[in-house]
Amino acid sequence: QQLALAQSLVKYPLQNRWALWFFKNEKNRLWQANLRLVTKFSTVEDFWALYDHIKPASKLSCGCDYSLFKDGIEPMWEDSQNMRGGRWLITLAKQQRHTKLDCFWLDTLLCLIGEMFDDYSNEVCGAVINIRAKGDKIAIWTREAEHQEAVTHIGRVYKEHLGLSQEVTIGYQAHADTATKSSSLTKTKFVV
Amino acid sequence: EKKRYDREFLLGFQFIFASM
Repeated sequence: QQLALAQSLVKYPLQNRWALWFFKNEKNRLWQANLRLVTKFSTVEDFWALYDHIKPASKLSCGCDYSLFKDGIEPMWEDSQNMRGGRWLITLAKQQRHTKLDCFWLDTLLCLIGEMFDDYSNEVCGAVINIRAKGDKIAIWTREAEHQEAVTHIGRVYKEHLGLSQEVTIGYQAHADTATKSSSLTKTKFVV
Repeated sequence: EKKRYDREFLLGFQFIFASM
């Protein structure tokens, strides 16, 4: 009985401690003031307690973001652990908000907390979901845009976990390129 | 040793956790 009790109390620890952030676009305030840390967790149980408690991404109002980042990394390019990195970007069509968005976002979160990128999981910084009228976006952010082997491995595994077919390609953009883009098109560094 | 969990375990956990 004691063993059963002990087992029921054991929590399943994650490799990393993660922080969930929420961003709501209120024009009259500074950008940083619109970004809020929701909470941190480091066990499977606490992840589900949080996930089942918060509003699904598809129900957020336009202009809002969720971000999940390793503790100590802020969800912005400027963070020292993001600035040399980039992101694998998934752009969704408008109608996919009610069909695919929540599934893709949950799969993205599970890839992160489950450390599903094998030896390259430590290259992952976090993930962001942007709810936008012109089309929602989900991205996994990695640490070093120049680490081609790590970045392409993460992209391939990510695409597989999302169940995207071979014909569908996803692109990786370095934050430095996104930050300084001259047109609406950002240079794509890798494709899988 | 790295703490890794696969998708099935994590999803299964949500089900068990929700039914507790």
